[in-house]
Amino acid sequence: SGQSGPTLVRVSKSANTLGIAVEGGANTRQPLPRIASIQKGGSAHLCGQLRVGQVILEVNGMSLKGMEHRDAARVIAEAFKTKEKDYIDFLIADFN
Amino acid sequence: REKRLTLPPSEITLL
Repeated sequence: SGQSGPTLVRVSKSANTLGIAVEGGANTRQPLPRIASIQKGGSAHLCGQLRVGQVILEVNGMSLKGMEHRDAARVIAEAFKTKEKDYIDFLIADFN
Repeated sequence: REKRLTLPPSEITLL
């Protein structure tokens, strides 16, 4: 079967919220942040390329490997808040 | 006896 490697997903900031719940981080059962849910109407939902269960490896080129949950969540939140870019680049892995 | 370390579940953050 086609083992696809990590995928780069560009999420435009098309809504007021990113609209994902993330679970996981260093020193927990889920070592890398995983998408736990996607809220309707959020930027992630409107983008349509993110799926529940996908693992976020990088945000705008910054690796989340080894980061505690709160630090990883802060990186994602700040990437969405910043006015420098009107999108966020997620490097995503499909671990099932 | 080797003590089995069980990792804690993670928090969930809404973004």
